[in-house]
Order: sequence, then C-alpha cells, then structure tokens
Amino acid sequence: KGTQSKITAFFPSE
Amino acid sequence: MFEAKMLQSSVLKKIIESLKDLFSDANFDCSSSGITLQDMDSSHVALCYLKLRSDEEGFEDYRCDRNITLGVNLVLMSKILKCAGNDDVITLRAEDEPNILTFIFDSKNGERVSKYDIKLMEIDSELLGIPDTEYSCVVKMPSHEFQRICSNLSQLGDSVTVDCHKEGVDFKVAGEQGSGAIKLKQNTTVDKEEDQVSVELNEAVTQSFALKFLCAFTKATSLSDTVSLSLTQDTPIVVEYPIAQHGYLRFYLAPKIEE
Repeated sequence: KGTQSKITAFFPSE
Repeated sequence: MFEAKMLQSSVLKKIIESLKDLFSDANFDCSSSGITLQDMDSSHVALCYLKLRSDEEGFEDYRCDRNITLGVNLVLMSKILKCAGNDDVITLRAEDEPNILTFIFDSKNGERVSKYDIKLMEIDSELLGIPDTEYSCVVKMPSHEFQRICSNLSQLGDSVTVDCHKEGVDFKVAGEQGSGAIKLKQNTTVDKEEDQVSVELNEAVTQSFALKFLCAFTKATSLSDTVSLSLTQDTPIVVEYPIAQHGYLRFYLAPKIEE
C-alpha cells in the first residue's frame, strides 16, 4: 500500500 | 588519543546487535562531547542515529583529544563484543589518526582482562542533516508492546498504517489473506511510568510504514523499557529508544506515500 519513499528525500545531505 | 570506559558492556552489545543487520558498516564519530553514529540502510529508506554523551554516568572515563571517525564493520564488532561478559567494564581506545580500534574487557572480579584489536575501515557515507522539528504526534509506550505489535501485524502484511488520534493510536495491516488491527488507548493512570501509553497530539496523523524496517528497529527493545514514536504527516517516523545513563538510539523510517 503506497510507494516506499527514500529517507534522502526528507533530510538534506550535509 | 580516544579512550572511553563504559561500565556496562551489555549496553554496547545491545546497541550493536540492534544495528548490525540493517547497517553493516558505520562510522563512529568521536568528540569531546561523546560518540555519535549516523547511518543509512543500503536501500536509503531507514536511518539510525546513536548518541552517547560523554558527560553521562554510563562512562566511567572519557577522553577524546581530537575529533576522530572510526569506520567499523558492525558484524565484526558484534563478534568481538560477544567475547565480553555482560558485566565486564569495556574500554574503547584509538590513537589520534587511527588504523585500529582496541577493545579491552575487564571482568568485575578483576581476574580476567581481554584485549582485541580490529582494523578500521574507510567508509564513505553520506551524512544527512536531520532537522530538529516539532512532531504532530508523539506516542510513548512500553517497548515490548511496540515489538509485539510489529511482530503480530507482520504475519499478515508488509505495511502498517499508524493512525494517531486523541483517544490513542491504531495500528492496522491489510494483506492479501487477511487484515488486523490493534488499538492502543492512552493510559497514563497505571502505576509504573514504563507501562504507560501516552499520546501527545497536536494534529492527527495517518501514515503507512514498511513493517520489515519497524520489526528490525525493535531489535533495540532490550535497551529500554519504553519507546517513543514521533510522527508528522508525510514525513519519516522517529522511533526512539532512550539509553539510560548514556543517551539514545533513534531510527528514522521514510513513509509509504499514496500515489
């Protein structure tokens, strides 16, 4: 159910 | 020189056991304020963040002359830590430009001292900036309760829908062969704080997550009597296990988004 999103889409790279 | 003496080797054992299956190689960042570890799983869906503060009572001694990064294979580290007794005092030691991490295990009676060296690795991992945000909903519950919910629901499907509202929190699974739902009511009247279920709610949240990852996070259950789940719509869930006298271990999991 639903598409798995990536954590990198929410937290910016430092 | 870096040297950290931890009174309970069982704490480090439990941390590494809970991480090693999802996060095989990781950098321990050591500074005068303590040890942190941030790592993503190979599919970049989950993130762990460990913080062990140097000024907490869990460290008997802590010294870090300059910031160092210790790249470690966690499967190897878990094997080494299995050589320590649960009551051993454990010392981690490394030079300022280290190639090697040394583990020293001192038994409680002082009769046995073991020393192990492991080679460090160069790990090129991407660090993410985790924003310090206020969440719409924070659920606190006994950690074994959360483990049981994840384990039970994973029998029927791959993803769980977490529905936080003012009466409590609902966990639902719908698979091809059946469905299940567990309702947890807010209960802050029980005697022991660690047995309470509390829901701090600013806004209701309904969000789906992959059970595979949540079940993997619950390997940290023995670290803490309680766990907190922080949620905001369409953002990663935070699953936090406090580590007494040390700090915390947090897991972040990206949500499943409706198409």
